[in-house]
Parts: sequence; C-alpha cells; structure tokens
Amino acid sequence: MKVLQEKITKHGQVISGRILKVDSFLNHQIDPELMHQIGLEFAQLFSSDEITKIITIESSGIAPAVMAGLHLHVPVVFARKRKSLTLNDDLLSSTVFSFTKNETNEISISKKYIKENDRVLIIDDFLANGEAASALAEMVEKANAKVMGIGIVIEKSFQKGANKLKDQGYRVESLARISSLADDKVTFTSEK
Amino acid sequence: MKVLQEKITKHGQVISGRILKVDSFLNHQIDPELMHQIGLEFAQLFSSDEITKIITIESSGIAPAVMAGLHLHVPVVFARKRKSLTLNDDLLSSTVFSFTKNETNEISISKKYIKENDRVLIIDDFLANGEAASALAEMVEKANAKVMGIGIVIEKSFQKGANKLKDQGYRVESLARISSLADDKVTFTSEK
Ligand SMILES: Nc1nc2c(ncn2[C@@H]2O[C@H](COP(=O)(O)OP(=O)(O)O)[C@@H](OP(=O)(O)OP(=O)(O)O)[C@H]2O)c(=O)[nH]1
Ligand SMILES: Nc1nc2c(ncn2[C@@H]2O[C@H](COP(=O)(O)OP(=O)(O)O)[C@@H](OP(=O)(O)OP(=O)(O)O)[C@H]2O)c(=O)[nH]1
Repeated sequence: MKVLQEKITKHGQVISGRILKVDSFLNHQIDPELMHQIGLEFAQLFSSDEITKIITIESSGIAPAVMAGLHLHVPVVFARKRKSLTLNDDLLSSTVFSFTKNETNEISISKKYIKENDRVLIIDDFLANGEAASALAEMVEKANAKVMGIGIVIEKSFQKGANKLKDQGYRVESLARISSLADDKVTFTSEK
Repeated sequence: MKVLQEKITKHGQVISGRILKVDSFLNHQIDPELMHQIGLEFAQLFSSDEITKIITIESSGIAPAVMAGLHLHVPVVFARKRKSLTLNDDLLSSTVFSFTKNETNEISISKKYIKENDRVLIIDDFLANGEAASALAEMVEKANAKVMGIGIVIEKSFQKGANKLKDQGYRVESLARISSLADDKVTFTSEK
C-alpha cells in the first residue's frame, strides 16, 4: 500500500535495528484518514470472502479493525489482555508468549461474540513473531468459526510470524512488508 | 442521540443498579457504523471550535475518537495506561484514581503529540466519576494546550464526573445521559 509505505519512510523511526516506531500515525497518535484507507484496503482484499466478523486485540489493532468493519459492514470485536469492568461472561481464552518480557499472558474474547460458522477476518497492526495473531486464530477455531484470513498493517518479514501463520494454512495479507530494519534503515520486500 | 439511546435500551444490560454493560456495541464488540455516526455527532457539536487534536484513552475510547477525528480531519492520540514497546519519549502523565479498585494509576501521552496552543477535544466512552477525563484535561493543560470540550458517549449523570468537569469550566457534550440505573432499569435524563 503505497501511501502507507510513504508514511513509514517519512515518519517511521527504527530502534536497535529491529523495532519500527510508528507512534506518530499508528501506535499512539493515529491518522484517521490513513486508517480509513487501510480499512478500505482490507475490505477490498477480503471482499469476496463473505466476512461476518472482524477480530482484533487491544489497543493498536482497534483503529484499523474498526475502519475495516465500517467498509465491510460487520461488527468488530477486540480481545482483552486484562480484566475489564464488564467482561465477565464465558470466555474464549488463549495464551500469548512475549519474547521480550519472557512471559506468557492470556487474552480473552466473550463467547457471545464469536459464533459457530462466523467467517472471521483477523486484523492487527504489527506481525512480528505472530504470537498475538496465532492466539486470535486459536480462539476463532475454539468457537468453531472459520478464519478467512489475517490482515496485517505492517509485517516484519524477517521475523517468523508471517511464515508461521502461512504454514498453519492461513491467508495473510500485509499492507506493508518489511524485509529488514538492519542499520536502522527500513527495507520493504519487493515482491510477494 | 436517538439511535444511541435505542441501542442502549435494546442491548444494554444493567448490573447491580449502577453499571451499564454495553459490551455488544461499544466496550468489547464494536458497531462500526454506530461509531461512525457517533463521530459525526461529535464533529458537528464541535465544528466551530477549530479543533486541532483529539485525545482519548485506551481502549474503549479509541473507536469513537478515531471516527470523530475522521470527520474533523484531525489526528487522534490515545493515552496509555501501561508501558508500551515504543512509548519512551518525554511523557505528560497524570494519575487516575479507581474507586472500585481503590488504587491510583498513571496514564501518559508523549509530549510530541500535544503542542502548546493545540485546541483539543477530549473523547471517552463513559463518564462516571470523571477521573479519566480529568486526568486527560490535566495533561492538555500541562502542555499549555486548550481543552475546547469533552465529548462523552454515555454519561452516568447520577455520578459526579459531569458536574466535576463542568465546575472546572469545561464544556461537556454527552450523546446519552443516564439519570439512573436503579432497579436495573435505564432512565435517560429528559432535559439538559
Ligand atoms: N511499534 C512496534 N511495535 C512492535 C514491533 N514489533 C512488535 N511490536 C509490538 O510489540 C508488542 C509485542 O510485544 P511482546 O508481547 O513483548 O512480544 P514480543 O517480545 O514477543 O515481540 C505488540 O504490541 P501490541 O500488543 O500490539 O500493543 P498495543 O500497541 O496494541 O498496546 C506488537 O504489536 C515493531 O517493530 N514496532
Ligand atoms: N461498561 C461500563 N463501564 C463503566 C461504567 N462506569 C464506569 N465504567 C468504566 O469503568 C472503568 C473505570 O473503572 P475504574 O478505573 O475501576 O474506576 P471507578 O471504580 O472509579 O469507576 C472505565 O473503563 P475504561 O478505562 O474506559 O476501560 P476500557 O474499556 O477502555 O478498557 C470506565 O469507562 C458503566 O456503567 N459501564
């Protein structure tokens, strides 16, 4: 997605040759018009999949997901990482391992919001090791719903997440794919 | 806002006579079209205030805020409740007291994203005791920016937040105002 690549090139900051900071338009400050275009892009990629639901995870996945939901005319559910005041239903839960923190955390979605036979599009902002996306997919499977695909805003292709998800048989559509952040420089993959 | 009141009446659940659960369209599952209409409503209410920035707080404030930002053509920043991978700049911080948990927590926004003279619209999903909205307003003031108003999706008028913010001189615009949840019944305030 050209405008996204331009934003990354112009505003992205690389840290330690392996982290892309895009706090100015995606992870802290959000550019709503860009999110709207990202949502439209996901909607077009999955337009013939008869999506019935979008699933994402708090917090940075919410804006891209809700814009995709607006264009696809489907509800969006965000998995919670922590207890919330009203999330006390029967829950679907999965664990997410953090390599950085070396710890395992649980994420949850109420069973009320993923039904058997839902055709689910998973959306998230980053795809790195793929722990979060795998956990979301696992919850969809536990609900006997179908993962129609995984939409990612920024894929770090040099980490294992993309291959892991594709090896599991999922269709992964990433709007920007970064083959390297080495030397604090953003290199986009040139072909699929 | 009529369609919001209808959604609350139809899908809201009252818990213990004091909590309104709207997980089916606002706090866990999100209705994107409703969010789009909510965003438009906020944009119209603040259309002559020359808003330059919207501030909210993760997670449930993000969807309404980003839709308002889409209609007002301004960036949206969400305050973080916890450390994030890339939020390591100079921070504006404020504390939020939780009556339920009887604890104080810190929320933060990078100084990069609220500039002196920004004309800020604060948006959040619920207004109850007003701790979160007050903390967001405090951060805006610390940055020498101006709070043009506070846009709330659902105000619980029987709690002190709305009056607290108005007494501080802020303009508060709530799209649904609930005067009571007693007897597990939703009663909307009938006039301003
Ligand atoms: N900006 C940025 N973030 C990255 C990058 N690589 C991974 N992340 C984010 O870091 C978080 C994952 O951190 P950990 O759970 O500690 O996992 P990890 O060490 O195994 O990568 C996720 O944030 P999250 O759960 O999505 O957090 P939130 O922003 O939704 O709150 C993920 O999106 C990167 O290059 N740049
Ligand atoms: N559904 C619902 N929520 C209510 C109601 N009253 C307050 N809240 C939410 O509860 C959270 C505040 O809880 P606490 O920090 O424990 O504060 P409190 O006990 O002083 O109210 C906030 O969620 P938050 O920080 O916005 O969480 P998040 O959803 O953004 O993650 C607030 O929006 C209500 O009647 N219904």
